[in-house]
Amino acid sequence: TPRAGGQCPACGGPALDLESRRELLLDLAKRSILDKLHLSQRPTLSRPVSRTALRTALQHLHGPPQEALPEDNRGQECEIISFAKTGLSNINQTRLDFHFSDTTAGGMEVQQASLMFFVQLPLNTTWTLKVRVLVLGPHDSNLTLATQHLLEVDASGWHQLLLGPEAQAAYSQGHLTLELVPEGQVAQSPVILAGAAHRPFVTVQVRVGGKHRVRRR
Amino acid sequence: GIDCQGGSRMCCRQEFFVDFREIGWHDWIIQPEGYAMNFCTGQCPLHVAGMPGIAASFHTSVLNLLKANIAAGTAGGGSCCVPTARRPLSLLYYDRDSNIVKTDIPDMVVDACGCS
Repeated sequence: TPRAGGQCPACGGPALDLESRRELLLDLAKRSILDKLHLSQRPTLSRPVSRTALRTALQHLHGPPQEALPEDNRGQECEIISFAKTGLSNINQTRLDFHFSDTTAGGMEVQQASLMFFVQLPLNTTWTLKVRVLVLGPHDSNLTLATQHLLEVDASGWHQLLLGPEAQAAYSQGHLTLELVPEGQVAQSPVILAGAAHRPFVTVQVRVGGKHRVRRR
Repeated sequence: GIDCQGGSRMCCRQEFFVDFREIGWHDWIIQPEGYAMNFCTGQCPLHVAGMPGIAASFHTSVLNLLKANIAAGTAGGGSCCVPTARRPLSLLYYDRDSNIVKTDIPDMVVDACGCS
């Protein structure tokens, strides 16, 4: 009730002046959004992403699956795009590291993960690429090979590789490393890493707080 | 449901838009520009049981109120002004590793209010 000195009709307490009420509502809105995103505070951005890379990546996003989920299994659907940090690379192999540290928030269940990378190939050439999935060993020691995929690439442009359960498990642990190894001799790796518009990235569909969701009493 | 206007004291929906730029969140929330944190406010006296936008069927509302008031022995009790229609809030934001996250938070925006 905007009238000063009035009584709040809901809780009977003293009515707030408009400015204090606005502050209270803004604070409530912040807390409500952070709670639903399983965040304790707003993120501080470590490495801002360029508008170009953002626009390129968003073209590969699609809405979460629309089929209705049984009520007891409904969790919050999320789609995540992680841009690669390029690790040790040379003409024989390209290493891509992906980090996702909010994995513990609300119990995350990876449903699907795929790698997107840009290739510049000479005309009429085909190129066989091995993609190795490396995971951290016990006690976060060195990286071990979990599985690998073989890919035939015969045109320049964006290519997508659906990653299997090993990569999904690694991602839900918060750290995924991929190695792109060209088969046969190449003068230089056709995978384009540099430039904001061609940064490799992984798109992941997750369900947060699914089957293990605390039942509402 | 009814939107609050002027000094209305009856149960209605109060619109309240939170502009992410105003609260300094526009750097990490890519889309949308803000959040309609509408809320329900106002009173639900006995005689409005069953009015349009009610949170239950007419029969149920009146019956519940009568039962509650007979049981409590009080006259003129009321019910609560609650959301009767809500929709999700779709967010596109950066997490602390600069990953881009797209998610739909269910039941975040109140579209209508009514007396329970």
